[in-house]
Amino acid sequence: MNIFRLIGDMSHLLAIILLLLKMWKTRSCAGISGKSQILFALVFASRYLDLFTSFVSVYNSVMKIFFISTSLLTVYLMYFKFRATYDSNHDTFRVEFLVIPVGGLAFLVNHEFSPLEILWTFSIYLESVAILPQLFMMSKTGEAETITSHYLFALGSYRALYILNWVYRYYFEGFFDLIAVVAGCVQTILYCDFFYLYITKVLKGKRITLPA
Amino acid sequence: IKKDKKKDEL
Repeated sequence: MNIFRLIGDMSHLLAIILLLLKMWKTRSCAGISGKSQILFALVFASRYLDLFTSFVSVYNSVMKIFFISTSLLTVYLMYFKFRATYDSNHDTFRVEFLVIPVGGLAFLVNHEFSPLEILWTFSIYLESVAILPQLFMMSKTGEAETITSHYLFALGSYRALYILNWVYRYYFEGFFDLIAVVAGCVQTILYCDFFYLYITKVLKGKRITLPA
Repeated sequence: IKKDKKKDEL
């Protein structure tokens, strides 16, 4: 564990809590892509199956259980409890165009051709693009609430911090996982346009609005 | 490429 990973994990945790608090306080999931949230639940469910096969640390297990359960809770809140507020008309990204190619790629490019390893690879690839339905939805509506912007900034920062963690681990531990690094870079690049808007608008007290 | 069987990252 190094400082970049710890802050990265905390940022990821903060993002999930921010999203749940926003939904709970406003009794609404307006502006949130249910498709992205389903993809994140799929990411955690396919990645953390090793909860049953290997033990790393209490921290590791607790975080995994937290991520799986909160992602399921988020999907439940969006599609059941607060379904009336879900903006499905604007959540029209075709997720099969992500899941199918990513599934194929996980079969072809992986560290080891075994079920758990392929599922882990699938989850790494899927996570890198899982935010696309959310970004697509924002570009369709042309706006984002400030709390949604904070959520996305924390979520995007998490993988960017992991890149620094991988640089650190490469130099000091000789650890290097090409699949995670490439996917993590792709994931972070997808957020760059949003990061720019966040820094130039949200941090100056303005909402994110996009030109039509 | 070195990789851990046991994945310690989240």
